[in-house]
Amino acid sequence: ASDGIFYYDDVAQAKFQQEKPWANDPHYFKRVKISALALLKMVVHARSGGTIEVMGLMQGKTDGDSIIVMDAFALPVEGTETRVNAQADAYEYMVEYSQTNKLAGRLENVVGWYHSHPGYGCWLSGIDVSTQMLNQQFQEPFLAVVIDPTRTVSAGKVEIGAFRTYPEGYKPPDEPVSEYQTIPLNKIEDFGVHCKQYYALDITYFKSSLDSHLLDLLWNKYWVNTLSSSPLLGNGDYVAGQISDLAEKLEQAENQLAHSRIGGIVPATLQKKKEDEPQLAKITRDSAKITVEQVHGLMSQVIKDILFNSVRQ
Amino acid sequence: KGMKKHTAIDKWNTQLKSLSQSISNRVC
Amino acid sequence: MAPSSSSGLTFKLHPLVIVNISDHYTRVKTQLNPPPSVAAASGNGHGGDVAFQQNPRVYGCVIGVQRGRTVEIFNSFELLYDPITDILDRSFLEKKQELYKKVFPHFYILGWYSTGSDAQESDMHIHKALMDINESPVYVLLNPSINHAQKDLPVTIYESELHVIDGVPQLIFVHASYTIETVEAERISVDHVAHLKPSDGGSAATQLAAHLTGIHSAIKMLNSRIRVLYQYLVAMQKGDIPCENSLLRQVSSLLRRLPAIESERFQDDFLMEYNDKLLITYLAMFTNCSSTMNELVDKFNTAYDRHT
Repeated sequence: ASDGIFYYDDVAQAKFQQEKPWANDPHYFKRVKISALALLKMVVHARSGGTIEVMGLMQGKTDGDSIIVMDAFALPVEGTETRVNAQADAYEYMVEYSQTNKLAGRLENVVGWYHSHPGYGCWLSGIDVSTQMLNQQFQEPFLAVVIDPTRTVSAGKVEIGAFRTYPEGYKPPDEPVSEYQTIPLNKIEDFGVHCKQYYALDITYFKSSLDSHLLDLLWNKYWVNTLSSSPLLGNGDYVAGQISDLAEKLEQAENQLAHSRIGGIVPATLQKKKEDEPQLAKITRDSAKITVEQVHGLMSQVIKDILFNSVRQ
Repeated sequence: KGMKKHTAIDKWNTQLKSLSQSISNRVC
Repeated sequence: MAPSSSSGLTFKLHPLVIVNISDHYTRVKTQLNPPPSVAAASGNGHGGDVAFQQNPRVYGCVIGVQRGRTVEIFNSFELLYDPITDILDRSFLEKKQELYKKVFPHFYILGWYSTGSDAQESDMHIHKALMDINESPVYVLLNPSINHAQKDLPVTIYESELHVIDGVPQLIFVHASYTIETVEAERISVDHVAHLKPSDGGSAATQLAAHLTGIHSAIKMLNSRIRVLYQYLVAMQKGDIPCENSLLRQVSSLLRRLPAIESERFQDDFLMEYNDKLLITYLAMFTNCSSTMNELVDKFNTAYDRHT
């Protein structure tokens, strides 16, 4: 029964395409279900790009207010933050790949695009918002997924976000509630200007019965990699960058303190949104995040040192 | 090795020192 | 079929390949066997060939890199099987290869994959047909039947070797051993889907618990394997099982490798990292204290209506 999600009903999908329920409700799609395969492919591709933004497309279908991502494929496009609609460079590739996929039995259509934000979090920049708005104009239903491969490795969990933009000029009735994330100083303006133009969808994952069985058995092999890996190695530049950014934010906060009567505090009665949180409090949260990740890494190193280096003949 | 990280930590330390000075100036 | 390969090649298989093949199989199987609700709506029955529909065979190519004697299989893509010629559709393969080369220029076709319980005689046709692309292709076979009693991955890698059988030289499939290799991001996402962790932050306590649980599980696996070895050696010592000198040599060699690292340079690096993390923690604590102090000062100034 759990494998039923893998069945592609083209009649039902065509019917949904005709009805277009999203046309009257900019907030129609609320959930995203990503397959184990799609997640794996996207994260591996994003990490392979290193510090360069890479992108790809996602194939899938819809089910009510959910977009189901069955598969993903990489596009030969880099530097997605340098121009709007970077995927235009790969239209020919997209068409060819989709055609070959259909021949091989992958019947799902393209339902979105993914790209990476190496080290600066999962959100949509101005260019991303423009690209996604264009996509939503001509290719609905369409989803934007952002993956941060650097933070994924640093934090030890997948950093991913799924978004859809509102139409131009639309003002949502409620402020979207989003989870706090650290944004580097040089990206804060880009983030702040456009953050109200899109909303985040809830992400869940699914896998087939065979996937579950294989992943359980895989643990019998890759536990060695879990034990031997260390998030401290390989991410040194990122950590240095984070600390440097933190220092710059502190400098900015200090300048604000020096020039304001109240040191950034908004009385609780007037505090309507989380954005009114004092800048210093945000910086404290950022520093706590960096510290927690570093301490986690250190813990595993110390445990391994005790385990493998304290043995004596 | 680790120069970048130590430079960043040093910067953090310097800013903290300056910040604590600013805060204590506001007490008086 | 000879028991094992003698080529001396080391095979490394990435989990993405396994999940890819699994997904391919599941998708084809589900399309051939629609869920009951869809089948009832469309009036389709399962018809005659149930056995075939239960376990359809799927085919594809595996790609990766070969560095010296190490063959690392990173990814795979699906192919079409031509039942007339009994081999994989060549033009489709070349088209796919061209597309994948644009995105993964460093990957080469290393072989092919299929599903089933064992390699068939007819698989050799497909294998030979790929030899003009890769001189010694590999054959990755995934057994899709779910057996919860099995502990080993149902994935077999075959190589082909030329053996003289009854005076006739012929290619046969031989088992090749492999290890599972992951890059860090791949391991994290496999862990993520295997345990279906939420991708949101969670509290610091949740993150710590998740991190320590991972390490705990890995150490538990190590412990269980050491216990099995220990019990085996005790039984050998007692005489319950015959003495196996090669195993004893391996165990002795393993023990002599401990402590794993004991150099001064490692100690210096390790302590440097340790102290750096302590310093970061210290500075984070100061930052937190400064923030709290600032709030206190503001409240104080507001309460006593003081101006800066």
